[in-house]
Amino acid sequence: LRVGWEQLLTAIARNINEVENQILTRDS
Amino acid sequence: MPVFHTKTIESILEPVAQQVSKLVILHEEAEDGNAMPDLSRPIQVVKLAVDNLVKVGYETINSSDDQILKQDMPPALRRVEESSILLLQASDMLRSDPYSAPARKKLIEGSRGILQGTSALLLAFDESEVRKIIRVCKNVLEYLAITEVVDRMEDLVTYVKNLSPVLTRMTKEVDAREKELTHQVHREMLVRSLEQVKNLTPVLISGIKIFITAKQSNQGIPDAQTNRDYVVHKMSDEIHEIIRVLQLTTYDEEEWD
Repeated sequence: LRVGWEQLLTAIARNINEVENQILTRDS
Repeated sequence: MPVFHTKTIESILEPVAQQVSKLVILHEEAEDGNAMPDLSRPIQVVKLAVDNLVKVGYETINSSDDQILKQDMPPALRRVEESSILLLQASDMLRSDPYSAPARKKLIEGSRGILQGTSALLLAFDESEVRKIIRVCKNVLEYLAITEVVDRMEDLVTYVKNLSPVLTRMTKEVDAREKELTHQVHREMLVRSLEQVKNLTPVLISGIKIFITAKQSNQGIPDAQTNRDYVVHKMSDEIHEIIRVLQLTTYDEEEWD
């Protein structure tokens, strides 16, 4: 379970960064 | 199983959506009371990412002139922010009690909330992109609507000079959008309508020419006019169809390929 939660939180952080990149790309 | 209507949204959200689903199952199976690890470090990383996203989000809201986007973004950003607070609370609770059931619940709610918030943000942005493409389509419709005033060769030259770049832009943007869609039926509808518009463009120019010649020779004007108007209507109908399909995001599962 440990690996599961850490992996998920890492994926969530990456997901947030990707959404941010999308916003910056489309905004420019 | 969520279905995302563009490849970009799908590529960003699907891996996380799958992991959240898996974790919900794992969480339910872990109700027998295994100790949870210290998640404060990865949760801090999420918190930092959320803070950046919220900052960028509000900067975008302030600089955008799209009123609908300005309206849709804040609730999505709040959802993400509130969810990251749930994760922080869970992290604190788990540090003092690694068996805390409410903390696990907050972890699940926080993870789901971030997924829903980021999904809403991406959708809001996507809809804003679609509105931009629709504006270009409407620009073409505006040119088609003034076709009837073109009754001299000089006017036709100006008309073609003005229409061509708008038409090219529309074709380019609709074509790119079509490639982004995951829904096969919608893609085919866009390709078909765009192809029609492309094929009808030379027919329209030729129709206008014939009308101008007819007017100059004062022969066959009604037929030339009817023919020209028919092509204008046909092209306009196809562009209205493109606009309609661009706005479709819900899926009829029976149509899904």
